[in-house]
Amino acid sequence: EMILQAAKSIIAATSALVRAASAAQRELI
Amino acid sequence: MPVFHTKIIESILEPVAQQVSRLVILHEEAEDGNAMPDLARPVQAVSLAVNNLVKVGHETIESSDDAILRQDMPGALHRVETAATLLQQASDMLRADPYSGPARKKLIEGSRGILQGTSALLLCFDESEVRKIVKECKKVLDYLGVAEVIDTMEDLVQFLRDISPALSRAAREVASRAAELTHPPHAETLTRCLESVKQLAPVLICSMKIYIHILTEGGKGIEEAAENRNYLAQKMADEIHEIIRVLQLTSYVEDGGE
Repeated sequence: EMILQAAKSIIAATSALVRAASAAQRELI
Repeated sequence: MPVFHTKIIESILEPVAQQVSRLVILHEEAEDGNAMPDLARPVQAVSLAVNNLVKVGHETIESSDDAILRQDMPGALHRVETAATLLQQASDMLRADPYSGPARKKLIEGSRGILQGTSALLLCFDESEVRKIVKECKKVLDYLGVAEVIDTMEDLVQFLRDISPALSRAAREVASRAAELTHPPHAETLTRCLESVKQLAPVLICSMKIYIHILTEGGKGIEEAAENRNYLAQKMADEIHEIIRVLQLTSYVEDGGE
């Protein structure tokens, strides 16, 4: 289904964003 | 950590759910934290994906004849759009001040919002898929409801022609749904009830044949034959009602807090 694919894409993009945001913080801990 | 009731929803959402939880912990542990990198590109990628999801979501709404989906899905789409706006604002604020506390909060709120909105959207879509399976099951129930009035072989042949494809379709969809569930007791109940329905179906047809045979041969023992047929039809209907009940459970606590 198209909607599942679209949801997968949004989650993949959010995942990349969260990883980028976490990386800077991880260095502190 | 939320619990996802189907394997496809779990596979889509669980990795990011873990990451968002980790992000929250990292921010709590790091307190003021390091300077945030420029998040414009990943935020832009999220915005593009959100735009696509909104487009596909509206197409799904337009093409669906499911009134509940048409009512519920716009709210979930709006939630995802609002979360994307928060991420955009967080990115803009962080570019001006990479240490901005409110921007970090917006970032976490936006990430959670994407997760929750997408989760709501997938749940809304999944519930609509379940309603399609329930519809197939109800067709079988409707056919079972007329088993008691079949009193000729011609009618029995027509009954078989009607119920067989409906039963096959419902069985196929219920089996596929059972394989998709993450909660084993729900999957096992569906499988057990489905097996029971499959075993009862030929026995019911046989009991209907016996009833018609006795009716045409003079009627001795007709009451017992009718009782047996009705019992089997009712037993099948009970199993299908149980399938419908379990299909509609989307949370582990709904069935008594297992």
